[in-house]
Amino acid sequence: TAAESGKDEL
Amino acid sequence: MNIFRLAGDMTHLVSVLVLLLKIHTIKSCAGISLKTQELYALVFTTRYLDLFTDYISLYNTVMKLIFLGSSFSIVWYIRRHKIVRRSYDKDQDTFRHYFIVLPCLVLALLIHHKFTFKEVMWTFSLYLEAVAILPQLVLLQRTRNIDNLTGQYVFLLGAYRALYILNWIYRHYTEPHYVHWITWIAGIVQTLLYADFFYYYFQSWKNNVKLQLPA
Repeated sequence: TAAESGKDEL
Repeated sequence: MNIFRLAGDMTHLVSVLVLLLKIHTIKSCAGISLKTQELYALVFTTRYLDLFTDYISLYNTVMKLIFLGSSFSIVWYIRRHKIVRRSYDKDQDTFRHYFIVLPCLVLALLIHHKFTFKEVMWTFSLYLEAVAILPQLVLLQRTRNIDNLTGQYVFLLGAYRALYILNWIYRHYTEPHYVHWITWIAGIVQTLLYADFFYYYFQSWKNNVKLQLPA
């Protein structure tokens, strides 16, 4: 998921 | 979202707004590196390709659009605005884009998590962001008189990176699957680049004298 791969950060 | 991440994002946002407001109100970009600003525009463009493919949150989307919009506005002001562009000191801002962009691109092609266009571009943006401040730091060192706003802009950018490191440490302990070593290494390198600047910034603040970097 986005959170697990750090893609939820800017 | 933890407090470090939010504080980091807000610091980043304020840094960009400080710069944009400075340029807009005093109609001058003295002391600002166009090279760094163009590299940031490239960083945001390559990182936020997922705007078209994934939806994470409203916060995420809005912030991405703000960063894209503000970075391109700043570049536009320095390049095209008929008054602002006159204050741009081209002869001092001599760092070559390709010295920074090419190595980052090669590194992203070699070291990434997945060999897809989006993932390589995302990785490239992380490497590029880590070193994009270099032309600005070189320019600061050449400019004997650093105005307050430029100093604050660079300080806020550095603070944003430091807060992101705290955010990663926090997430590392609270989210067991959260491991992202490329982000970590690029982020730590980026923060270290500010160490020298931070030292002189705090010295000038403590002694209440104008910020000057040694030649």
